[in-house]
Amino acid sequence: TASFHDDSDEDLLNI
Amino acid sequence: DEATDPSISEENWECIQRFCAQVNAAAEGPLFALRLLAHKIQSPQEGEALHALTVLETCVNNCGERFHSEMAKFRFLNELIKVLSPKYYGIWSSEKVKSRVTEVIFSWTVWFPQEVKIQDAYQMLKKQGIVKG
Repeated sequence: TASFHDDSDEDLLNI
Repeated sequence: DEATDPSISEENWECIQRFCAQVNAAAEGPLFALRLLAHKIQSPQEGEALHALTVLETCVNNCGERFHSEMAKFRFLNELIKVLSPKYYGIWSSEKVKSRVTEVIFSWTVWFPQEVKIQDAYQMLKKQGIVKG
């Protein structure tokens, strides 16, 4: 039942 | 959907509490909840976005550290920033929604001073002139 979860985060959006 | 129903102006606290309970019960609850809430907060329907902000603030108060660490990631902060930016959803979101989103981010800089990404996001909004004063 283990599921792979990518914990990497995005960068701060450049607006 | 029930907790953010734009056709009802009153908050549906029973629904909101059930939503929080589901967030707490599931392993990936905070991640999925924040994806759903981001989508609702970006709604061009003011009532839906405002309800979603109330749900978000209730989750912040009731869903603990797992929720806090997920909302403090750029992944979710960027979704809030898009509501404020005219390059993204800012042209469709109302001023009322935008000012509440700004208040929410500002309050998190005060309540969660250890969350560096929240501070970064708020500083960037100030630097870009989107948050004034």
